Amino acid sequence: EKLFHHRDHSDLQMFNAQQAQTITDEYTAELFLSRYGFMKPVRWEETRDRYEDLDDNNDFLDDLQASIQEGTSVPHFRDRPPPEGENQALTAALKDFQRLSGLPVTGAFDDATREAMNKPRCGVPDKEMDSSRDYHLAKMQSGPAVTRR
Amino acid sequence: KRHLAALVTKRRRHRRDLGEAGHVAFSKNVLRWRLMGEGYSNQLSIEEQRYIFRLAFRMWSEVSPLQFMEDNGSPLEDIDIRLGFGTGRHLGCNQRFDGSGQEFAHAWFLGDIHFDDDEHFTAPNTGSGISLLKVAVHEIGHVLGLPHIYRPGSIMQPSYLPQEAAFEMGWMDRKAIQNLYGACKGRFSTVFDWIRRERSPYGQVVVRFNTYFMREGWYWLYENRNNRTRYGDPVPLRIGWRGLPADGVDAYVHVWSLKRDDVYFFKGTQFWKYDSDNDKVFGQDPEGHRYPRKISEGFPGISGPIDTAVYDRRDSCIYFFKNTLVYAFSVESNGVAPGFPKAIQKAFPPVSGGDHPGGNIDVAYFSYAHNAVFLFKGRRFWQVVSGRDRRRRPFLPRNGLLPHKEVDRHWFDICDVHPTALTL
Repeated sequence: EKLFHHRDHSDLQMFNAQQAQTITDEYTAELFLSRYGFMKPVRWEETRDRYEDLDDNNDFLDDLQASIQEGTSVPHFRDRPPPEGENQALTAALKDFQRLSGLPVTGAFDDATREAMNKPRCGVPDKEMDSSRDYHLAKMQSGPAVTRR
Repeated sequence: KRHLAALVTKRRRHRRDLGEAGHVAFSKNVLRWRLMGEGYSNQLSIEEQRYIFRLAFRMWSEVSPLQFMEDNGSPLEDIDIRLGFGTGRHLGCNQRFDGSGQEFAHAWFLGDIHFDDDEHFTAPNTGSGISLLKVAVHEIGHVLGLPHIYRPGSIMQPSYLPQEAAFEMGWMDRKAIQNLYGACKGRFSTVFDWIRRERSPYGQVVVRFNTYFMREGWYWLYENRNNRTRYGDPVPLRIGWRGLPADGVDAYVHVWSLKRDDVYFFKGTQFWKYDSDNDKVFGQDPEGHRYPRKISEGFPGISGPIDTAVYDRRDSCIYFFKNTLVYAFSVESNGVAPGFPKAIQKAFPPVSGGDHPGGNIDVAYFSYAHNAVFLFKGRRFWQVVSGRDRRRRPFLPRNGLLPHKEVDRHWFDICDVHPTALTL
């Protein structure tokens, strides 16, 4: 029998709940920052590979994959910006987050930043980005593949 | 489900409008909400969930002109804000929940709020877990149009902080929502400072006052030192003022002198005497008078209904305001003072030009906090020139009315709630 302390076993329920992925490294930090509007979304080639490790039944990403195959342009590996550009974007986003969170603004993924990112929080983005996360059905339907049909 | 959501999206877009500051906001003041039947939490009873949401909506009502009513009967398309719990892929939403930890809820721009049921939500004042009340208040803020606010103490901070013992809406959050929807405005039936005696811990008798605003059958206690009403107000009149008419009063008068200490409430053609020591109206006072009594019997020469009244200690007169006239009733001689009634504009002349309420005054209020008399009409008030004002500026007329100001810029956040939310 699993150990419990609450009369209604509510402390057990927490152990049965699916656990959110913790932010442990720069990649998951980048996902966090893009999710909440601090930087543009991580590119989907990498995201697709990464998400396959996390969740095989993600309908949402399946839809995105479908939209990509139907003509959404995805930068080729050769077109990637130099790593320094990516690091600059991540550093700037980290600084932004640290500033808003009242943390020392280091631009580095330090312990304080990791702890802040792993705190319970609201799912509404902190910042609005132009094309970030707007995967509404209407947009999916507006691609050239639909016109061809 | 996504297709249906898209259809609903297009329809709901029409309900939004530009708010006071040019931001998108709801264009109506009464909003309907519902906890979706398919979205109940597994952690709290349904009644607990609904109670917490009623309280969360009421907290926003107490600081804004918005009112919220729970609606479990109307067609779904008439519901402005829908709430529900879910885990992972949930409720037709395209933003998946992440399990226990991190994201605990989100709100959609068009009025839906989703809570991650993998989180350990708890009722208010429960030691552990995430306070559902605090999260609900935060997410409702988003639905109403507020973004995250990165200031300590704001309910709109993105990260969850364990609930403090006294979780209430601070000044910053109040002003943020009022920036979208405006401040709370409206007429009052009466405003007064109620004096009462208490014993200090050392046995001394001390005299204290509290400020009350009344509107029809409700009242608010106003905390002058905090520039807001008491948390949880308004309260039905019948709860705080036993024996008074449930639909409100016209005037309050406190006759306070060396010989007398009597509190009266007036409504229509009648008046009641209030027993401040026992906090209820007299059925029969020590002099043998039964209440309610006719105004004309207790105050010869005065007939109800009146608009308002106030006692002036300087000349021991009660000033009764009725239409465009004012009657000075001398409590010493128990009759109308010579020279009265007078036109209000003559007894209380304007200091500048035509800036004057005219007649039909809503409230005449002596404030101990400001040591001044105010006349309210509609959303405005005029301060009566005092003796101290005339000593500094002798050209001011006696009992003159200084230029008007707006009530909501002087006494803040006196907001109605929906009648269904008066008692949760």
